[in-house]
Amino acid sequence: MNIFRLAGDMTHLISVLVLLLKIYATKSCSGISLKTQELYAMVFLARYLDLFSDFISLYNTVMKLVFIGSSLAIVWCMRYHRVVRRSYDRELDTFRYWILVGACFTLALVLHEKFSFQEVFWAFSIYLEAVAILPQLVLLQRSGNVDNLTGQYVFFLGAYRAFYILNWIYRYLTEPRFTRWISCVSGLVQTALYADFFYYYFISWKNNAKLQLPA
Amino acid sequence: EEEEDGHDEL
Repeated sequence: MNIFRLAGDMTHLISVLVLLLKIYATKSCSGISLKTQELYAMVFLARYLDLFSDFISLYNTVMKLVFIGSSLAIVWCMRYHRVVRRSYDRELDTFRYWILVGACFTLALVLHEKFSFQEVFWAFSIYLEAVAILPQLVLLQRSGNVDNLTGQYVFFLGAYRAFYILNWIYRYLTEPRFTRWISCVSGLVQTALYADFFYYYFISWKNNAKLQLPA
Repeated sequence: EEEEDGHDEL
């Protein structure tokens, strides 16, 4: 574990905590895409199929459980919580995400490290994570106004991806056998999707103004 | 000899 990987995991964890805090404290999920949250739940369930078969470290196991648990809890709140679900921006969250799921699964059937149940689902989860933020970005773009916690949530998610890229560069330079093209290429695509958001995030931060995305 | 180290990232 290097410092970039740890920083990546921590910003990922912070992003989830920020989102839980927003939902819990404001009893509102406005500005949050349920579709993105459902995609993340699928990503973690598909990726961590090895939870009980391969033990890597206590850290890995705990983090996996946290990511699966928190993503399911968020989806549950947005769908079923008596108060929270009322604030869901249903009419703005219309991204046809099943297309993403189908495309990613097809790609995983074609491009994987090994043709086995676990490996195909692992590749599927990597591809799906790369594009899972799209419904969220579209929702933010449509609503224009982004509240502080939602902005920070997306910011930390993007930071997590950026740190993972630094982690791969570090591993590539220090581990002679480190070649993970599926993760690295998908990770680059995923981080690139945040570029536009980051641009406006930094502008609003610099001007000390509320984050607004152009229509 | 190190095994192919699975997926050690999250």
